[in-house]
Amino acid sequence: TVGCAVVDANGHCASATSTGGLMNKMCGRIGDSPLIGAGTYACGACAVSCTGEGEAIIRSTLARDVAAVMEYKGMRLQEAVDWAIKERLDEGKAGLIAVSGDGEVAFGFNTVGMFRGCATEQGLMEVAIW
Amino acid sequence: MVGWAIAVHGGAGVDPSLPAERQEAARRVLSRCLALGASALRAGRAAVDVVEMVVRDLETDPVFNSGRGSALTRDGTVEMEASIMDGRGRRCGAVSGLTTVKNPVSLARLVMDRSPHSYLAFDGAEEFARQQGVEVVDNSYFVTDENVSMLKLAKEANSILYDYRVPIPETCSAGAGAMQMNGLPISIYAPE
Repeated sequence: TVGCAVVDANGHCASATSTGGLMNKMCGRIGDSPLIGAGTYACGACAVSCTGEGEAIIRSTLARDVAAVMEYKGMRLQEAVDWAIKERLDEGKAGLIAVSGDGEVAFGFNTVGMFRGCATEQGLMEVAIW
Repeated sequence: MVGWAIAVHGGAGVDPSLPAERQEAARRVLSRCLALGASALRAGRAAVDVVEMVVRDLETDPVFNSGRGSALTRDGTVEMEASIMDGRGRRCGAVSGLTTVKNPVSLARLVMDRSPHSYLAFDGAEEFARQQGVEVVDNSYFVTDENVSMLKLAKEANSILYDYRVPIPETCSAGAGAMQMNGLPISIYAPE
């Protein structure tokens, strides 16, 4: 799975996710990536793209929950991401990247690693796996 | 005005002993995509345009398992899926079951922009792709030798159910055997 989350200079957020799904999957299987609110979500608060165990991400409405706790509990982006990974995935294995409308970037995962990178207008640029 | 920011991912669930050259290839692709996105944001492009552009680039590179190099079904075929969401107005588009569309994320964008719906799948999505004139390719474009090998290993393991590739055996870490996922040692899991 690949994904991207962006906030532009006007504070507008967007996200996109694309995948081939899982190796050896049943024909006709739908994963989390195309499901808005599960693998992908964007609103005024943030933009999120998820990857990993699709069935767990669907059950947890992972991407939407990051936005929801920002909207309803007032959490900051990284706090919301950490909460969603810890409290919503149960024993599922997954990760996500996110940006907020305020220009923050965040990520979280409970797998061994996640291929990821981020850059900001302030000059941060980072690529990491583990 | 706020500062722009961009984040990308190429999948979770990485084999702890992923070979250094595979790690380097992944870092190289991610860096290239970040630079592409950052350049567009510096130029004032809208967020929704940038996410589509960056994901298109990721889909075209076989390092990750979307688009070219896609994961395979148990029949050895490709069924790709993608979505896009514009936070401004919470507009969205999604597609599933694509077999010939070169860049699924762009078809998802067209579902959002040019259809009355949010989600099209399988034959309907392929028909919409042709109506919209998006680039299509033979299914074989998406199938790489590496993924055919991985499917064979997955079938032999008879249990790879989630979004993780089975690595070639010599890349498996013997030291990571204590952790398990889906009833299998975590060490057999590699990047998606």
